[in-house]
Amino acid sequence: EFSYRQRLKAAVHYTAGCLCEEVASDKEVQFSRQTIAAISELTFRQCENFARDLEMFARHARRSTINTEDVKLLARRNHSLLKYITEKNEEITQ
Amino acid sequence: VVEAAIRSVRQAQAEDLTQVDVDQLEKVLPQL
Amino acid sequence: KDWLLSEEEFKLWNRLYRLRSSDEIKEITLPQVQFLSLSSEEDIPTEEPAPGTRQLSLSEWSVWQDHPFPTHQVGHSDRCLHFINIMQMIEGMRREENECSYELEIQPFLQMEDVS
Repeated sequence: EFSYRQRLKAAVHYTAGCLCEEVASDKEVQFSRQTIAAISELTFRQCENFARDLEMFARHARRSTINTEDVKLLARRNHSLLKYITEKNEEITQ
Repeated sequence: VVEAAIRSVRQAQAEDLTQVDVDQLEKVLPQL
Repeated sequence: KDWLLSEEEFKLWNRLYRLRSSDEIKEITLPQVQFLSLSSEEDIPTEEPAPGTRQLSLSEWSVWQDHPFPTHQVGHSDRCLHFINIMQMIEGMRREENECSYELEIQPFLQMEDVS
């Protein structure tokens, strides 16, 4: 279980690094490795929080599968994020 | 990730820096 | 003993803490937080607070926010512990130069098929 979790973390770290590099080249700055590490860890832990919430939402609706409605519920507190997620979902559905 | 990156960059730019370090991320962490 | 201020407590509050129209600070606000990474909002300039408005700082006391303080009947939230954890991580990495300990620890686990 530890090894699997570390694999996921490593994948998130790699992806975070790529995304930061994109932002860096766009804004003509550089990110230190430590900053990328912190952003990666921040993201990984936030994903854990999301996963716990999504599980609870699905369970509350007596489902064993998390679906897009649960994801929209997760974004409910921020209007612009909710709008973005809803539009993306419609795009994907179409 | 992108939100954290953009906010950290803005902070670095406000401090006239071209390298984004953990100090900059720390300042934007509460809002994140 | 109950939720109302006693006469003495009221006098203290009135003298030391009550905001009045003659005060320099008319209003206290929290900074507006909006997503910068959702494309249509990236170019919104940060608004300076109007004169007479004191915008509270979310980062002014960050030196104190690197560990959980004692609680009474309700523990700290996941969000709070998450924040503290990242603050501690940042503190730990602050003095690192070039080599990143987190990267060294996690990289051996990277498998490219996990990356979408």
